[in-house]
Amino acid sequence: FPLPPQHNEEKNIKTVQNYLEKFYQLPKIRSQSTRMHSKSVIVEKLKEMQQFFGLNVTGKPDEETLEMMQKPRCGVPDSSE
Amino acid sequence: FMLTPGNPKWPHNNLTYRIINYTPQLSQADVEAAIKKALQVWSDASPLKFTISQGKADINFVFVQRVHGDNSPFDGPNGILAHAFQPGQGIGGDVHFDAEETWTKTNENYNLFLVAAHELGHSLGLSHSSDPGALMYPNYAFSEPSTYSLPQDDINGIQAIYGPTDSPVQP
Repeated sequence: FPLPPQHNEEKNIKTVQNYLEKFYQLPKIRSQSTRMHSKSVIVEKLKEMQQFFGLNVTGKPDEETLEMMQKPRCGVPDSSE
Repeated sequence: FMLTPGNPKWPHNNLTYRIINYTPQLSQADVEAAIKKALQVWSDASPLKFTISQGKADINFVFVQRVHGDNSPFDGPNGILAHAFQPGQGIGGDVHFDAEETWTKTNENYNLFLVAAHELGHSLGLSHSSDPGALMYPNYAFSEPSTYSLPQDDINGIQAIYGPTDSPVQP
């Protein structure tokens, strides 16, 4: 059965968050309020990631960005701490 | 190409390596051949020389899974395949492979030689390249190992750190 859309959206948010935390030094987001404050940071980190991979720089987790995030890869961050 | 921030490099060109353990999916000889070939990719393009060591080594290769004591746990099959540390003492230079991946010597996922060669780039001081054709691109892509030659972006990177090869034949 296909998952209800909100489940997919929640899963995508998790994917983006985990990826940016691991590879783009996004600070750990622990609560809903922190998440709201971090939205602009996420957009900036997403743009950085999209630029690195030569994707459309939208700052949004579009399909091609999510696809790129799910590819097997090296665990070393793309940007330095 | 991109250099690791702070431009860390090995202070000597004669580096030692050691294979600490093996994956049961390949014979020991196949693991050794894959790693030797991965080292050769970099030694052919630079003045670096690699010698196997039975004792303390600059670069240790190890297959580990999940939490393994370096604050960078692996995630099981797929996702993150391996990681490596920049040049330095102790854990510096070491290469960790996720033991839960399927390791091969063929075109099936994931070819150990290709992943080892990529990780060695980090061990030597290279960061990820944004060139999709480069070995140091962060995502896994298969290339035929028997005819593999180091892409120009990676040659430029390693030679920016250690200079050109001593050999009269340049890559």
